[in-house]
Amino acid sequence: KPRQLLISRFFAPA
Amino acid sequence: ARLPRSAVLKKILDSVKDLVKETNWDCNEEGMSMQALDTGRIVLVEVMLREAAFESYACEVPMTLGIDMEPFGKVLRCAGGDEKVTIKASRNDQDHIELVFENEEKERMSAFELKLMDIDGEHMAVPDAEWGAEISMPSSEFKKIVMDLAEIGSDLTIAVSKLGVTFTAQGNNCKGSMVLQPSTAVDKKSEQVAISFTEPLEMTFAAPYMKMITKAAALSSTVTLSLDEACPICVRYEMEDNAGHIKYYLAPKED
Repeated sequence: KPRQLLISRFFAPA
Repeated sequence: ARLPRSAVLKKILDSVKDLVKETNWDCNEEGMSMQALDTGRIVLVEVMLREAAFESYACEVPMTLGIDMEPFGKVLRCAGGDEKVTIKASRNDQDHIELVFENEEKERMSAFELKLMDIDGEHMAVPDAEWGAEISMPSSEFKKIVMDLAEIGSDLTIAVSKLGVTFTAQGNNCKGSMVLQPSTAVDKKSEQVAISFTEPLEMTFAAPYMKMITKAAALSSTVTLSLDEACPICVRYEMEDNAGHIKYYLAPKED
């Protein structure tokens, strides 16, 4: 079952 | 800020309410915008309502309005779709905003106050990626594909190749896939399917989240999907007349 990734893995806080 | 019809604001709220419970609306001379993560931190939603969306718009000082989407939705539901909406925020009294709904003949006017919240919203920096693939298509068609395949399985795979764009769902006891070719036959822009890609790619996303995203189809007749390997997909709905947009960045699932 593919694992769901989180947004924080791709976008950093501004 | 005065909108000629409340319908746009109602649709925007409907497009984000399943994902975002409370958010800061940043108001400046450019317009009103919001950026928020869903509670699962899997989708980043960005809404931009430009000055062009408003019948009149004035913002003397930039303000941030902390809004709880639930009561905001309740107040907005009191407005008729054709009623004019005026939103007022006072710099001296920043604990609430006023909303006034008027219908054309002005025989009816309703006024509401919405308490503002103190939300420490962290803004995320979205890098301007050059995308490996971009698909633009009718938003209603994308919505139907997503809604149908979400019934088949909880994982939605989107593959772009010279075959076109293939949407696939896999469940325990059934699997389905739909292939769309770039359409050259239809002349109406809003009916066309356009696909551009630099190299073939295939990514998997959570169908239930993509379903919530497709609710924004009410805002724009076309949707643009931008994909890049190992990157959240950007699902963008541009409102006409440069009124603004709503963008969803949905994080992928790892193979």
